Amino acid sequence: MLELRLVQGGLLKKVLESIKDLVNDANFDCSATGFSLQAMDSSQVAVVALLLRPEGFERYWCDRNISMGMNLNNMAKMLKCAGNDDIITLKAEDGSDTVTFMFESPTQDKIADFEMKLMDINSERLGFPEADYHAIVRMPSSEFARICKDLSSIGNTVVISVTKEGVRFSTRGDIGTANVVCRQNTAVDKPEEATIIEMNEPVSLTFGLRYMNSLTKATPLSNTVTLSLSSGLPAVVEYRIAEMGYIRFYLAPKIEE
Amino acid sequence: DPKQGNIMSFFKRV
Repeated sequence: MLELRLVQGGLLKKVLESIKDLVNDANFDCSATGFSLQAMDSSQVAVVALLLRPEGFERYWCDRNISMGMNLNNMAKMLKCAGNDDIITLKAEDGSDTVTFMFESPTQDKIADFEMKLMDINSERLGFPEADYHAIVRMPSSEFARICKDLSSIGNTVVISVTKEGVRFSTRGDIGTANVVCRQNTAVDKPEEATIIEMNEPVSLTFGLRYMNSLTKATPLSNTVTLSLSSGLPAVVEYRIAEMGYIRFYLAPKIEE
Repeated sequence: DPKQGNIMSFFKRV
């Protein structure tokens, strides 16, 4: 049996909105580690890894490890019916082929339950080794989303380069070229407005802007985003979910043939 | 143009 009560139900709504366009079906795993998911997009370019730790739930009960296969579009449809301030509880009985989402309004004057069919999903799990990245950039998530959106109106790919100068986002297309350079900036009013660049060695990687734009749907989950980059390796784009966990996207680079 | 890499080629299955 599983019962997870999340007071900040809006968080789960935002999580679904951030991944439903990238991934169709996924197994949500519930264990002592937390409520987690690892899934790949259909074109095998990106993997999303989500972790919501037990401490973030008002009630976190699962008496054994449970894996629940869900269609993310259908799950998003159901969660759209919850208010942003609602408390969301997930419930599943042992051996059941359904999961129930219960939505409670903050004043407890409206309670709804939605039952969704589960599905069997054969998914391969990937192991992500700890890596020493050539460069790690932390910047405001809204700024990163803005840059990806702006560049995608010019070109299809973005070259992300980190040098002593800062982090450069470049694209080229039929109408011309675009370059945006963000320099380290810690002289800000709030820590989440800072741009912090840790560079062990210069790095330059190329990514499809379609995918980068898709990842930025997670922007509402966090004020900051962290890009971890190493030559020839997938980028890790991480949005921390305050006091609960994270959503990480591993995005394969484009490689010179 | 560079070719899109496959994410499966970078990580081991566990």
